[in-house]
Amino acid sequence: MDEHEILCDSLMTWLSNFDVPAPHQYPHEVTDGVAIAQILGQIDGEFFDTAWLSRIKEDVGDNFRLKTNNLKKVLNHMIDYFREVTGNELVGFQLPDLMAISEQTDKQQLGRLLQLILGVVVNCSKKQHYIEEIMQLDEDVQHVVMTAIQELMQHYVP
Amino acid sequence: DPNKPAQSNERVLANFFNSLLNKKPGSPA
Repeated sequence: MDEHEILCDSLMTWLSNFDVPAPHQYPHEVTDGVAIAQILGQIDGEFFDTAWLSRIKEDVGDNFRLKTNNLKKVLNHMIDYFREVTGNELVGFQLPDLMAISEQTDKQQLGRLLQLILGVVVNCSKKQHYIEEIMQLDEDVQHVVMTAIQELMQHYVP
Repeated sequence: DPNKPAQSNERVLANFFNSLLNKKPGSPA
């Protein structure tokens, strides 16, 4: 397994602990963006609010266009979060190829999308809760999470 | 210091995550 798959699998292990209605145990289950949006709503419900969540289409099945549209809304709003809440632009961070995620469940690209959720978690008002949860995970997973956060933060430009 | 024992992985992880808890939102790593 290469490092990108390890990143994706480790972040899926972390995400699987969130309690949201949409399935989110396996990579293919999150490629429609629904579970990710619900998780973001749980992490910071003020920013990822119900009005925003209502724009995420559920039950999109295998419709790649609708899945990609959902993923675009998720990615764009996370980028908004960095800008508006943390006061940072993400410069030089290779944004995920959303079509590769929606069409092929590309784990390299999915890992980069999930990596951005970490950036939200470590800046949200409930970060203590979420970081303490991360610290309960296996050391191998924690190590991947740490490296992913460090890499992301290298791209923060105020 | 070459005589200093290497930090255990557990310690490195704890230090990192504790530093995040003490970090101001939005500040660099």
